[in-house]
Amino acid sequence: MHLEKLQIFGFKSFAQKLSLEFGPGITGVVGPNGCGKTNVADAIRWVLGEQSANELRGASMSDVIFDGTKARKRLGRAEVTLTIDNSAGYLPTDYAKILIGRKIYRSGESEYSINKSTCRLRDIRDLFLDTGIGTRTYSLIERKMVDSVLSDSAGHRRFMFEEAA
Amino acid sequence: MHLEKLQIFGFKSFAQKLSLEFGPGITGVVGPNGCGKTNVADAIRWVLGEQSANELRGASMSDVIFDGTKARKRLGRAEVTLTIDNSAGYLPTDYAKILIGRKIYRSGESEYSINKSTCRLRDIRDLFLDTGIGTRTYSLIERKMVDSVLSDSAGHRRFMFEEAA
Amino acid sequence: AKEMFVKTFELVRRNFTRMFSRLFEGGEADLRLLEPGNPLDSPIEIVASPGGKKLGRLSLLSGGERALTAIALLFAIYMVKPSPFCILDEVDAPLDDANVKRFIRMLREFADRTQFIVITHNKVTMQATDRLYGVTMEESGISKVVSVRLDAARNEAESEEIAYE
Amino acid sequence: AKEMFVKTFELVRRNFTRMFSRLFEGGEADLRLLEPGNPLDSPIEIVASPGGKKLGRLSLLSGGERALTAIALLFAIYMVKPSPFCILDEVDAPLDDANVKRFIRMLREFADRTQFIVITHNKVTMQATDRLYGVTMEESGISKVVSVRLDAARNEAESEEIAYE
Ligand SMILES: Nc1ncnc2c1ncn2[C@@H]1O[C@H](COP(=O)(O)OP(=O)(O)OP(=O)(O)O)[C@@H](O)[C@H]1O
Ligand SMILES: Nc1ncnc2c1ncn2[C@@H]1O[C@H](COP(=O)(O)OP(=O)(O)OP(=O)(O)O)[C@@H](O)[C@H]1O
Ligand SMILES: [Mg+2]
Ligand SMILES: [Mg+2]
Repeated sequence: MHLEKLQIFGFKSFAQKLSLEFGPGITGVVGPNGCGKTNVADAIRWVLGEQSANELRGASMSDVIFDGTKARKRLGRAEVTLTIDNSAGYLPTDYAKILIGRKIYRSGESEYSINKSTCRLRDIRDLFLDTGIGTRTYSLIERKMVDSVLSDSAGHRRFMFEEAA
Repeated sequence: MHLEKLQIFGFKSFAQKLSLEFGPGITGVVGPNGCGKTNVADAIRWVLGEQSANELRGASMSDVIFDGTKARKRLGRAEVTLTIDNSAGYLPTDYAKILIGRKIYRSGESEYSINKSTCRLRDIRDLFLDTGIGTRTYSLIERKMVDSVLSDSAGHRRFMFEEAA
Repeated sequence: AKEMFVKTFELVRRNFTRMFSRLFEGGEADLRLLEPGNPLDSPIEIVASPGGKKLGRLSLLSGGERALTAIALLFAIYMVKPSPFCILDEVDAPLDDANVKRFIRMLREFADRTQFIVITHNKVTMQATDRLYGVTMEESGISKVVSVRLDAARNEAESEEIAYE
Repeated sequence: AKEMFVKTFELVRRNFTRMFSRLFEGGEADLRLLEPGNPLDSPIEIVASPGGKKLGRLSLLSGGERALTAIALLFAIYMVKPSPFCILDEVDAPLDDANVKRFIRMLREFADRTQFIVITHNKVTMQATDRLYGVTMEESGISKVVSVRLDAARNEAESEEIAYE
């Protein structure tokens, strides 16, 4: 399967609607410090069902909603939609194209959807359960993972092996 | 005061005698991964009285002695000498030029010297006691210090304030 | 469960030694169960020797060598069950240019079965990508994405705004 | 001791807000004692807002913004009692080119009273140094040092071997 398109609106620093297409192979993401590169990675993790606000660097999940700047008012909700090409049948569903949607409001209230029909968060997580995506495996590699593999807190290192087994 | 010259022999990857002069202002040190740049910083810390083998990435202090390669035999001792210009009288001594020397043998036996006369490790450490050099203050700033200042283990952050007070 | 783990461990171990000698030309490394009789609880030790040096503890290696070793291990585990996409967030930061090239070459070998999204500040990495997105913040605090073309001749990036609906 | 600490804290705090707005053009930051009535034990909180964004928790900032904030704090503490020399080991790694330039400009302001030794992989940093030493390992596992001249015209480093007795 591969990621086709990512649509972001109101998520973290993306106060303006964004639609980003990923192709095959290696896509680079560049830009100055603080411009929003890791926020793009956060949006993908979030729409795939990330449950920990901490992992997204917030205190509560509604921290992902655009919080305003001196020049712009804060927004009332954050919304991310990921379009996935499943024509190889990698995911346990009959659809060849899958739209995963997630929305959160200031109240903390959330909405989830698969191919535009409402579902629960667990339905999204179950879709990816067998693939290793969306769990702490190798869909995201960041500097702190490199550190925890090296540090002699063999706890982390073992844990990664057990996940692969 | 400033550092004038650093002489290294048998310390970590410096199997050949090295003499390095530092000028005023900003001196850059560059080179590929693993070539020995941090080892130069380690040599300076070591000769100024570093007591923790861990801080120098070893298990015991004799780990700083060149350990040999497939092509070269290990050495029996490590030796570092640092020449300091003290003409502004910054250090509590009458000398305008100070040579700090430290040597360690495989047995773990060590020798220390100030201006070529033997002394104890504590004499070297006392020389720098009031300056903040050689303690965990701002003579060395590395990535892990940046991390510990940021992490909410406020213990480290407070500790740095207390040292400055 | 015990056989499952040992089987996975052996697989990762073989991948790791192979990955390591590709990333460190001529280097060798190994993974060891510290308590082979007790695989389900045993800590896992990494021993590594970048080319020409003796096999030794991870702690004596340089910052860049440790990072590259961790990357070799993370990818060794990834190879057991390759994820269809993988986001890499600035993992190339501690690597010198030659190691970045080897790292990219490894990504290229996996890029036929895994879609990589590489967040980076490194110019060598940027040149190896199939496409490049630049994230910008012209308006303070608001992220936008543009398509970037690296003009090798002028050594400059030209960008055109994309990604709006 | 209590007055000593509070006095130092206020001094560092003033240095920090000044350093931060110089490193983050237009940004503002502050240090707060979480328990003002109990200065000797109170944790110290950092609040920061890079230009235009709202003052907020450190955790929502990007990797590079956090690193630059930590550098501002470390130098704010350093300014209380500047050490005569300071070794910086790859602290510029997470910074983009614009932030590296601001970081170097700050070093330059302190370089008349402190001798800086900057270990780096960053080409922008290299160009700002007063002299450059290259550490090499032609013979595997054996470090040598050469004098490097950055030829801006040919964008190449020329080196001559130095530093042997
Ligand atoms: N809810 C939010 N509302 C508005 N802005 C936010 C929100 N959450 C995070 N941000 C902003 O997003 C920025 C961080 O972006 P991000 O982590 O993506 O940077 P980056 O491009 O990865 O930078 P670096 O190269 O330093 O890692 C921060 O400046 C932060 O203030
Ligand atoms: N006692 C020793 N004998 C021989 N070699 C040693 C010894 N101690 C350390 N080394 C070698 O020195 C190398 C590390 O050097 P150093 O940490 O200075 O690298 P570096 O230039 O800082 O690299 P990086 O850019 O990756 O941080 C390691 O490869 C290690 O094997
Ligand atoms: Mg980032
Ligand atoms: Mg180093």
